[in-house]
Amino acid sequence: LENFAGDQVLRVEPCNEEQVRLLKELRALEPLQLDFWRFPSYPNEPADVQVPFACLQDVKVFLESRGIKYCVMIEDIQAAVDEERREMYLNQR
Amino acid sequence: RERGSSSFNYGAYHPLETIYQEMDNIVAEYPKIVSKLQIGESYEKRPLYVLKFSTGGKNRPAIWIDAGIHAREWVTQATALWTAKKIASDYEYDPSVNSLLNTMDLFLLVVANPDGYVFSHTENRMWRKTRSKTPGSPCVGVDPNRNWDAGFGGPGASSNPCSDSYHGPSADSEVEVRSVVDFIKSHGNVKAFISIHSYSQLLMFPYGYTCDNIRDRAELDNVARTAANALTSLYGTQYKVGPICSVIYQASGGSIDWSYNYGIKYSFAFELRDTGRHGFLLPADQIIPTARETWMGLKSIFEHVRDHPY
Repeated sequence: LENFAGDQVLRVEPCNEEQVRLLKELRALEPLQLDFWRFPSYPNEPADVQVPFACLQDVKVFLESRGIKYCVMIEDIQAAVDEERREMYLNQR
Repeated sequence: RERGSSSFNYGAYHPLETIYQEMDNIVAEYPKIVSKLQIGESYEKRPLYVLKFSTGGKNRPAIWIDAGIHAREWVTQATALWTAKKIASDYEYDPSVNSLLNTMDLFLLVVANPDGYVFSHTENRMWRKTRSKTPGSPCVGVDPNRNWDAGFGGPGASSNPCSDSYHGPSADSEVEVRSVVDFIKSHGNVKAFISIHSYSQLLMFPYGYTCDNIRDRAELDNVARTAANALTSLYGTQYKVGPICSVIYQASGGSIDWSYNYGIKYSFAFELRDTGRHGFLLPADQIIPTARETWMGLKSIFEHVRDHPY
């Protein structure tokens, strides 16, 4: 079972074409293992990206150093998975 | 144990076996209008079941709906199952459903990517792709909504097998996609193609692989806006409407681009309720509200398709 402890989902808001391009470059960086839930597309359209805990710092530094606005949308995915599993267990009972 | 569709809990997430069992229950309970077809097998040999809603006739014009091609979007499969029960139980009571099924057949693929769905239950909750193996790569799976023969391999799809939007080695390489394509082609009279996803509340029409406008843009935009308004009327859920390319992003190899190019004018994709705050883990208490509001939108599209034969 994959564990998502500490993984976060960031909502990233590129404000111009250059920032969209940078996000697309970020997406192509395979070692980061980013999972874009909503792909970068146009300026002012948010992109949502799941970032593994191990890469959080790298990704945040990348965004902040280039002035790309973001917020943490989901603090800890594993907590959400655990909650969902608890609900399903209760439901089955 | 859940023994029949009257006691089944539609407001909960279920594993594949339970969903398939419930599909059988619906067929058993409404045998006059619902039957089950197998249109193929997934990569891992799971059956691909379609519920057929029909009041008879031969090769009537039809509406196709598929749900859950992206495995992790669980509210999609749950909504499709609720919808199946809704159509079956409303027949003879809802004039709109009567009129639809007296004119057209409806095919509903409740779990379009069963391997991925099982994997998302047992191994990785965030799994989106199929489970096919790619020769020469350690990574598994293809994004089945980048695998259709519509601008295949173009912008908005990845050639990297490890990517979550990997388009696959060739168009229709995924048996889950090919089975739907074969079914639609062999049927020959499908007039609407609706694909249901869930993330960020959108109702879209072609194209995704190009930002060019389709010939029927004005009509489809109008149909989609009417449907989105009907959907919003229930709980106020706001939807964005438009072509895939401008509403979200350019994405090639998508199902509704293929269906439109194949000649199915009324091709739409829903992205159901999910603000992103829960990701794909939409709390179970939102399943039925999501399904209920989606039904309003679907019915609006059905009525337009029924009243505008082509």
